[in-house]
Parts: sequence; structure tokens; C-alpha cells
Amino acid sequence: SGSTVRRRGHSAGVPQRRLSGAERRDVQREILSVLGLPGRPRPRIPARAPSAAAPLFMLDLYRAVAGEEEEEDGEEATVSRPVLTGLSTQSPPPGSVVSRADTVVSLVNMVEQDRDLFSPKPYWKEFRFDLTQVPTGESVTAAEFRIYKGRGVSGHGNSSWHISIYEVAAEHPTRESDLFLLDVQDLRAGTEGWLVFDVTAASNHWLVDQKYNLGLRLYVETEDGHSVDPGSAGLVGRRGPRSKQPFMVTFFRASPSPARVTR
Amino acid sequence: AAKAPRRRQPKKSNDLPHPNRLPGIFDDVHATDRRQVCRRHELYVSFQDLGWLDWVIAPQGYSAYYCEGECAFPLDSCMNATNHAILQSLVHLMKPEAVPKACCAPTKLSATSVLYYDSNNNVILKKHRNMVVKSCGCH
Repeated sequence: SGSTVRRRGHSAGVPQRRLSGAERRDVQREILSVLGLPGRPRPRIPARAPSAAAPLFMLDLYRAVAGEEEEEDGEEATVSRPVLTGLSTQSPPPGSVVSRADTVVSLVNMVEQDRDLFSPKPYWKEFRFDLTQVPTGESVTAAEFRIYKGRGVSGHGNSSWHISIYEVAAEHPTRESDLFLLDVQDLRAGTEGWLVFDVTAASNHWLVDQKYNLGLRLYVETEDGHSVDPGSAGLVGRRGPRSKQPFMVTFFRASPSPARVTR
Repeated sequence: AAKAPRRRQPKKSNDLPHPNRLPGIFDDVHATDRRQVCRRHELYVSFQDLGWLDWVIAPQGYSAYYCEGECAFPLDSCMNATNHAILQSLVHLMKPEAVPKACCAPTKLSATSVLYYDSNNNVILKKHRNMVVKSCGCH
């Protein structure tokens, strides 16, 4: 801003050269390109005080990583990756260090379809994600689908439920979609908290070609195989509170020796 | 004597730890009367000053540091000098016009991470390598 800059303990400031408008834009463009960004992102939600589940989770992850970068002296900082099939009552914890990710992307749940109580069984919930922002020159090391389970309708209290996640591999107009089983969890019907499913296989598949991105499908069944509507089982979808909406987190690792791109 | 770089406490909140801010903030007066040995200086990159806090969630900025100072003979141990730099400073002593002094540059760099929204409201945590000067030396 051209004001004289004062340094701690010194009265004589160091005059700062005023940048022209073009120079200022160049400075921003240069720093953005160092950060690997083609341009200045313009999100619809302001970054200050994130309240949705995904940003809150990612802020926990950032603090874990920033803390490690502070302590480590030159050692490669690692990005934590949550325990794969864990359950937590508060916002999702960063979990223990499992992979050394260079980029972690939490994907917005774009579309959600339900086959609920008003449709023929089996009931399910389908989720689709926006994959446009995938870092080039990096490969997936892990991917997780996180969904919050509340208490659900009463009457099932102590029984056990079988919750399974599939990748929708192919859709057919006249018959059921082709599904590929990704992960399963068995838990008590009354359980509450974040459920974490490993969907790495699907994420890899989608990144080969985005046309394969047909989403994830979730089923809930009782012990003897009766289908339960995921909504009444307490599983929160896109219409739930923002701090409990489902999201996906994908961990990427840079290719071993990315060619330094000449600019 | 050159001020030894302060060992900072790990940053708990996103407050700016230093009153100095980028762009273009240097922490030492360039006094011509006393020669500065090669060492690390304070430089804080402020995303707030760049007006980026509408898409950067954390941090508000980060300490990048920079290296500056003389690599003049004798290069003592604190200057992290390479063998070649020691020889070059000897030759410079004999032929100052022909051969320059060694230069003061980073000898160790580390990563910094930035958490931000992309334009589709996905949240991205990106680790950027070689963004923070950990130590300087004569090369």
C-alpha cells in the first residue's frame, strides 16, 4: 500500500514500492501459479467460519498437518488420513497417519436420489460427486465416503444393521443398475455418529474416465436381510443439517518425479 | 552480531505471529557500515493482504523467510558452506574482480499446506513443497 513499514525494535521503516495495477495482478498470478492454481477460485460460500461437515473435517485435517509441519525440521510432512472404518460422535476426527498425501480433496455431494418408503423394496440412497477438480499428475492413494447416522426411528434399538456401499458401475433403462460392492459395516441400530466407508476402488475408476462416475449407492438391511429405508435408519442426506451432510474425501499423491513445468 | 533466528512456538491460532507482513517486508536495515553474514531473515506472505480470505480457509498467511548476507572469507561453520564455496571465497580473496564471492541461498526448504475452496465449493488441502526456508548457506 506504499506506507512505510515498521520493523520490531527499529524506528526507521523500510519504504515499500507502490505496485501498479498490472504489477499487482502479475504478483497475484505468479503466487497463484506457484500454488498450482490456474486462477483465483471464486467459491459461492465465503471461506470464513465454515459450518458444513466437509470444511470442518478438512480444517481438522489442516490443523493436524500444519502442526506436523511446525514440529518437523525438514522431514517430509505427512497428511493424516482417517481410520478407514471408524465411528465418531462429534465431527469426523483427522484420524491416524496412514498415507502421505500431497493433496486432499473433499468433494461436494452434487446429486442425491432415494428409493424410500414410497417406492418398491429394496430401499437405497444414491450419492453423486463433482469430480472436476482432480489434481493433474497425482494418483489416488485413498478415498472415503463419510455419512452421519443419527438415532433413526425407534423400535429397532438393539437389533443389528448391515450397511453396505456399492459403486454404481452401469445403469440400464429397463433393469437394475450393475453394482460393485465397496465396503460394508455392521452396527447396532441405535448407534449415532459418523460412518466412514472405503471407496478407493470407485475413486480410481472414476478418475480413469469421468463417464464412469455414476455415484455410490447405500443399502441398509436387518440381520435377516429385510431392506430398511436409509432415511428412517437415521442416515443423514443432503437435506440434513449442513454440519452432518455426507461428503467424500480423496487423498492424492504426486507422481514420483513430476516434470517441472516450464512457465 | 547477527540476530539469531528466534525459535517460534507452534502456531495454535491463525493470528499473524509477526508484525511484519508481505508484500515486500524485510526485517533488517541494510546498513552499509556493518557486514551482515549470510543468514535467514523474516518474510511473511500474507493471504489477507492479497485479499484472498474469501477462498483461502487457512492459514491467513505463512512465514516464508529468505536468505541474505555476505559469504566472505573466512566462511565459518554457521554459514553452512559447501567445500566449493570455501574454495571460491579463497580465490575471490586473491582475484576479487575475476571470481565473485559465494552466494547466500537456502540450504533446506520445507513444505507448507493451504486449505481452500475451489470454484465448485469443494474443499482442497494442498501441500506445497519448497515454500519455507529452513536454513541458509553459502553456495
